[in-house]
Amino acid sequence: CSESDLGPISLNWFEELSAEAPP
Amino acid sequence: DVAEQLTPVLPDGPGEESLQFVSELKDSSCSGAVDVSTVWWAAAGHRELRVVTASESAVSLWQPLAPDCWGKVYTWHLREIPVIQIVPLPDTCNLVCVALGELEIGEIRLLLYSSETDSFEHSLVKTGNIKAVVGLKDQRLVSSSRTMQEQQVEMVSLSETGGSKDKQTLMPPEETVTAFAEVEGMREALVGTTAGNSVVVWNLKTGQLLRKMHIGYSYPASICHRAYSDSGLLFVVLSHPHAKESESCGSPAFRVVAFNPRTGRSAGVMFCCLPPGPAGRRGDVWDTAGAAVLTSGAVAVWDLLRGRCTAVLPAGPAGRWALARWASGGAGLLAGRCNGTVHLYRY
Repeated sequence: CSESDLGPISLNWFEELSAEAPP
Repeated sequence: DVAEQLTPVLPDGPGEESLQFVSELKDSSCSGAVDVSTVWWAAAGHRELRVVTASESAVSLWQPLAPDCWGKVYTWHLREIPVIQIVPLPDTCNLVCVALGELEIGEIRLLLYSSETDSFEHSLVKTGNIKAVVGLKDQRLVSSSRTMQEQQVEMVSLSETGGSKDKQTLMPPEETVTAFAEVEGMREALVGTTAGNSVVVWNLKTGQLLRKMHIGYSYPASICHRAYSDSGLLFVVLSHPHAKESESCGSPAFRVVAFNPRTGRSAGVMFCCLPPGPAGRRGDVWDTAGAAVLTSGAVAVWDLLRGRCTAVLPAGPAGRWALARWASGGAGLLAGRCNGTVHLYRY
């Protein structure tokens, strides 16, 4: 699967989503 | 006949990855096997892998006595509520976790040996209308339970003595959680599947629900088995117990789907099919190998990375297989018959 199918990929998705999600 | 029917689905034959028979365990007192598993057990300064077998009313611990010989060490009798399944606790020593109930799980118990009282005991960990449960590394247990009003998702840290040391409430999604899977290599991440056919991701440390991602309408009621995080993507192994057979791709046994947790978009990566004809039943995944019992009574094994069936255990004259479970730490495959016979295979 390519980035165009799945959108921009981030290696730090877990940390980023944890910082953005409601506590 | 079954072996002949299944041979064509193994393009290169059984090959190197086929299953090698190691040993047999026979529980003559078993009236109907419901599950089989393995547990690490330490006694007298020595740690070994033991087999656990469960019938509706009893759970037995088996010790290797000699090559190809197993002896029953102890049997816990649980007569009030039937045992439904053994809940594997990866990397945990001297603790067996079982789920009991009728149609749904009503309670979760720990079975253990207490050196204080020098006796085998069992203790209650949780009761309720439990929809899904999973054992995680470091003696942690996550479960989802439902009342009329709300869903509760909770992680408990288990103590060696059978109690719960610590509790963390996880934010529940609106839809009922139907299964959990640990994320390989990420201690604080957990994925789940929901009744609305979504994959959800939690942060176990904070209890946050990080993301809900829809799987799609092609395969309803997906169940997650395992997940791996790699190169910014979350690869989830799913099975589809209620999927219909289609002409183009047969019956799906396992699918590997890549999710981008940042965008919620997904793409199918690998698709493992059941041999033509037989439908599948309960499946189990270890590392990148999947195994499932087919309705014909055979066991099929798949390489989930290459998407192909690598081995088949036909039902044979001794009877149909009813259970297929991977042993801890890659020790092989456990295949069980209803009469209490368990075969251990090296894979």
